[in-house]
Amino acid sequence: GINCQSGSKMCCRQEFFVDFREIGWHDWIIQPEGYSMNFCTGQCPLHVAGMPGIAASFHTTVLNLLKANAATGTPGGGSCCVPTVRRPLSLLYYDRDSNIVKTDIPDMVVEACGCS
Amino acid sequence: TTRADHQCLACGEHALDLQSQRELLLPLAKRSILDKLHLNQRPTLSRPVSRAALRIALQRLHGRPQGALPEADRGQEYEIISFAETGFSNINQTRLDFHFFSDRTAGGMEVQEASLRFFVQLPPNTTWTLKVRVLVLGSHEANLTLATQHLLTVDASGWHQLLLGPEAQAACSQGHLTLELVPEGQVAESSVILSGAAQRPFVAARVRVGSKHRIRRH
Repeated sequence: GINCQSGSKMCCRQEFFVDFREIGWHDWIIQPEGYSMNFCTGQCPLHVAGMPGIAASFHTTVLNLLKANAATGTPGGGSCCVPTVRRPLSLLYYDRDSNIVKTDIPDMVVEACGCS
Repeated sequence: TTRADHQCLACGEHALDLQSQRELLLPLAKRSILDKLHLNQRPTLSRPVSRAALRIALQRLHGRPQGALPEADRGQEYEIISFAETGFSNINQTRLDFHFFSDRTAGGMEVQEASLRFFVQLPPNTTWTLKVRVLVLGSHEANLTLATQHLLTVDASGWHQLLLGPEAQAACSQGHLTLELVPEGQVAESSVILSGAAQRPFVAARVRVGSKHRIRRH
């Protein structure tokens, strides 16, 4: 996957960090200090459609462009920029009775994006 | 999430400026975490715990054997630390109340394991036998009855741990556990069970959300 850089329009992972102190949640969430709610954004042109990870090589892109041109008439076409790798968010927090609770919430952090 | 110009974030240009992205995504992040924790709103702390007690509890918790692999079908699991409220006590016995109920028990909690951690201050070079009684509410919820008791020998001051049996686990699942610690055969000048801010007794329980809850998630 690719991390979004300013100016890139291709499918990439946009990092977005929520600081619990900033939103006033640092009193009841003990650890971690924040949550990386990264998300996927950008375009998935036809020649990279169906590529779960975007190969950076020129050769792959050209080959795909040829395939895409050949497939232009194919119905359906287009794809979306979606998460391809995710990991859990481990939380240590106080519940309403001031008990300390530790749990892992699956699939909460997007690690990489690709074109579906 | 649709934007004002009806284009979804993932399928269009990076048109949003950073500030409007933040305004859009912060509430989403809050809602996402609360939903996954089955909470309607963020908890408000009625009884904050001192940092010292928290640090000691976490050290105790992490004292568990490392490398214990979770079973493959573990599902949503929690580890809950509940600090004691010291009920009726005198120098010869200490009663400890632990509360576990929250909206998580609405779906039923299966306690897999529970252990009591408490701090003892003994006179030097002495060995005490402690009786730990597990009290549960009787069938008519009127009075506490003795469910079982454990005998524990302590020969040094400091933190001690007792793995609790099925009766105590069942009481935790119901949301309320009461224990009584009684020194055996000794006449103490003062209570040997300390419950100051940094030595507050607590129960560490490993629980799994009940199957009914899981069905709802499907």
